[in-house]
Amino acid sequence: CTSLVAEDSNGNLIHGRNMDFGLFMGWDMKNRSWLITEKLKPLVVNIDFQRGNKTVFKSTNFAGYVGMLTGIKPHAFTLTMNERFSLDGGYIGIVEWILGHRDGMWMSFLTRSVLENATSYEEAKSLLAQTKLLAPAYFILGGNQTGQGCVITRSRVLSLDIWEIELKLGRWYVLETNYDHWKEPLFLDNRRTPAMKCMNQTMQANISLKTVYDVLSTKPVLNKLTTYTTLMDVNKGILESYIRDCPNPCMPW
Amino acid sequence: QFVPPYTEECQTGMYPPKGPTFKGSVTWYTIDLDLPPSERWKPIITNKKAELVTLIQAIRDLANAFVPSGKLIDLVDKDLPLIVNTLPHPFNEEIKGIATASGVPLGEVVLFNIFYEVFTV
Repeated sequence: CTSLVAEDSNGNLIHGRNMDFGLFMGWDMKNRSWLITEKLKPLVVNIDFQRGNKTVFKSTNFAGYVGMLTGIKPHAFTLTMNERFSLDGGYIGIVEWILGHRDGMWMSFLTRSVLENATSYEEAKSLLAQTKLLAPAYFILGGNQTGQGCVITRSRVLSLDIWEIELKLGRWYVLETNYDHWKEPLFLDNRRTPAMKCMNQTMQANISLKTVYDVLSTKPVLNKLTTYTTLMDVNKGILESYIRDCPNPCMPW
Repeated sequence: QFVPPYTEECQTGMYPPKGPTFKGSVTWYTIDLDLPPSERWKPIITNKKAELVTLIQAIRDLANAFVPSGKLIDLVDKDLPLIVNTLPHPFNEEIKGIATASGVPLGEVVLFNIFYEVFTV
């Protein structure tokens, strides 16, 4: 996955993401693609969740998956999550759950309840940072005011780091793939450097939904695992998603 | 660009989406949160039933490739339904509603929904 939140020169916040999934789940030699990734693409749907005929939040889902991986609470905040690998992973959380320790939350149920119930960036950030989880994760959150963009690095129990947009330091965007931002990514899977190169080349003055789509269309940020790209503008309340393909030659991840 | 990781120049002019990297747009649905949780996903699942069944079958095939005896699928079909009632409301009821609307066994819909935690295995 690649997720980013960027602030343009007018203080507007734009959130973009590539949803990559299906690693090592059946490589199709003939088509040079991942089996499960290709089966997921036709299941991608956009959903407008309403209460009293009013939009509460909007999301991009795989049909049948009730949790949230990508969503927007219009005029309030935007949220995506990326996978985080850790030996202290979800399987430990599942064993604890089966043994009756149920004070943790399933990751995508947390994101769903945040999108459904939180009303502000700060409240969402607090819930995502402090709620105990069954599995580690990265939460990428954007708000509706200048400076409101962060990557929350979560272990199952702790919030290890909250990395925020800091215009005074020249950090006009935050970008997360699947590795802690203070560490080097796995050399076999460095999508971070190409993505940040393109963001820096675009420059803050030119950032928009269009140019974020360009960044997320650049190989290897776009790869064989990419099922869809989502673009969100919180103040306009826009969420739009596109199913992707990666023509050969293209990285398997 | 022709050697892994196939890093290319930063793309420009890709929007509006077109060309070989654009596979299709995404359909919009509405979910009414005032409905009982078990009813909320019915319209979507009715529309996407065939694709969901195809995905689940692909996962079954993969599971059988790893565990040819079928014991893994047995475990999913027999034991995972037991976990659904431990899941918080409304997710438990929504998952049951999806299993009913799709005809996919409940354990397999549960697996799909907790896959993020399972995948770390």
